[in-house]
Amino acid sequence: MTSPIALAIHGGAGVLTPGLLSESDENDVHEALLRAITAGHRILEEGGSSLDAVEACVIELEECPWFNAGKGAVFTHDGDHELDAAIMDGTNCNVGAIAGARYIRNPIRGARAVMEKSEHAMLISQGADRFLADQQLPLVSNDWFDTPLRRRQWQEQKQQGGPVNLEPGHTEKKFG
Amino acid sequence: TVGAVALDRDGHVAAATSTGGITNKRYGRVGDTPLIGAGTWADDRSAAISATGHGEYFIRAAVAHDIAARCRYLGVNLHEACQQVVHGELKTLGGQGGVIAIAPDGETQLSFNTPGMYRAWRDRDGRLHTAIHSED
Repeated sequence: MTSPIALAIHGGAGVLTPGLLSESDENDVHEALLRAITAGHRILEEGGSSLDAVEACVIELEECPWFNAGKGAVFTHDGDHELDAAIMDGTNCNVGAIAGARYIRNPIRGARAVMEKSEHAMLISQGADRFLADQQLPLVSNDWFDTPLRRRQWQEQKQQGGPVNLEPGHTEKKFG
Repeated sequence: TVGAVALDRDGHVAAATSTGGITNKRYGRVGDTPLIGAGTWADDRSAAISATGHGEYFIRAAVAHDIAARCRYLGVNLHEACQQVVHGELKTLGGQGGVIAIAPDGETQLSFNTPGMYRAWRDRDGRLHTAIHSED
């Protein structure tokens, strides 16, 4: 007997009140979300694994500049990008995660490589970059992740002065 | 932060999460990293969860694992577990954000305590849906 299939994705949360985005932009976001979930749904419908499905969905989201991951990731204080990702297989509780990676085009692929090709659960920063450079995965220069929107948000944040206030009620309009 | 959770025909769940963190972050801050147990979790005995939001609060509340543990040890359903954690534990600490979660029986939850969350899901009839605002 086969199990039912199920799938869900997210692309960030926050003060996403009606009117914040133009109708055209909202339509773009809906299309991007549909594209991403369709990528994973196709895999599940064809009998593929949940692990492959979640990776496929996240890759689509990482490739879309609307979302804060991969292309379109936010800027750090230093004006570059640090990418984080994690993946977990419910079959055996295997995990893989990276933090502060700078050159892996699709960070979720990097997390899966840590899970499947290292004896570790999590690698960070330069160590993660060194490991990922050996994994035959697509790499990019760090400024490949830049987008005009994220640069504008970063400059606005810097002009406000000081670090981001992380206390409740003082976060950005949209985060995550 | 983006993420996905899934259940396949063999009854296995999985979760994946990816993020760029928070704008203007400093000092090698990894507070928004989807740490296993905080932002990402998957276990065939309970649920798969991926989270988005104010990461350092998700770490303090161990949100993803807490949801799964409530299902596994207390026997509550996924909806109840998500409600208790996202609208209870997390919110009590001051954390904002949400989760997507799937149980091994196919129950799918999208739970958030913010006015919106970019999200999409497959319903029990196989239809795909997308939404942004809480009222969508």
